[in-house]
Amino acid sequence: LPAKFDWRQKAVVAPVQNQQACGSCWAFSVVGAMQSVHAIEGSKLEQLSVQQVLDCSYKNKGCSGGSPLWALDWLKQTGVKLVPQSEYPYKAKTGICHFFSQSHGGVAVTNFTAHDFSGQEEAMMGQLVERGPLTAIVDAVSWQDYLGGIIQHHCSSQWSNHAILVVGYDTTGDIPYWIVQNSWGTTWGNEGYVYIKIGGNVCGIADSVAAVFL
Amino acid sequence: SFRKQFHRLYEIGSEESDRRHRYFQDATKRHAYLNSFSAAPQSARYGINQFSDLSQEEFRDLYLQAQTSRAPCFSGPKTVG
Repeated sequence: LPAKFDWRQKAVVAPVQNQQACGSCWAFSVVGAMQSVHAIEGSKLEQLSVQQVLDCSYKNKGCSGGSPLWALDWLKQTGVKLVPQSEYPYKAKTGICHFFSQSHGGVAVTNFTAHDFSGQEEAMMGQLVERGPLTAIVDAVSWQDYLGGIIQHHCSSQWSNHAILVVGYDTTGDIPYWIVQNSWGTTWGNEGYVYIKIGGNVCGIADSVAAVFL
Repeated sequence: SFRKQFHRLYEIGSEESDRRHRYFQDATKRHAYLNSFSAAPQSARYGINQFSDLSQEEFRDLYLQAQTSRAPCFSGPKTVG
């Protein structure tokens, strides 16, 4: 594995979004991974509709919360194609699901893997490099006050409550860390990103990690 | 300056303003505690941001809504060394 790896440098990570006052992190996490894998496979980087997932993924609860794995399972089972964000814009409110014909263009999930990498974060690094950005869930209680730097304390594992997108890692410094894209806008953290120490499953980042296949 | 920076519209002296001020004071106490663990240059820093006038309950109810789904342990090849 390379000592550091960052999918942003390959221009396959879309800009940081802001979920606003809506518990839609689970949808941003899944759509972020799909956008990146689509670009890694050679397509133009394009923002896909988070609102479509929010409105239509019946296993989840829209702005009242949801699970990235349930959303991925729904995408795989139904074969629903996500349309561009421009065609189904984000409203930060759960709405009525808009359907599109099968002939309408879009991006579909063919499969996904989900694993618990606790104690095996090096293997998780391998998955990131091999598969693309990963969806994960974390304990983000202390993130209410986060300004920047590498989180090493105040974060439990197995009490996950927030979904994020892991886009890279860096092991070249004194403290190896994950590079994580959040969905709370660019004014939060390191221009919308948070760094989490690698090793010790800090914030539970390795508890439930998914990679998507399109 | 917090109200100006984060475009808060509640009026000084209103009930909401008093409540937000209380949450803000609670946040500054949390920051002192959180920052006390490590002062190394790369360590995380905690302080005033756009969430500082929310109670912890409000923050949880608005932003921490992901449901946990258990995933099987990774059993692929080890990458030791």
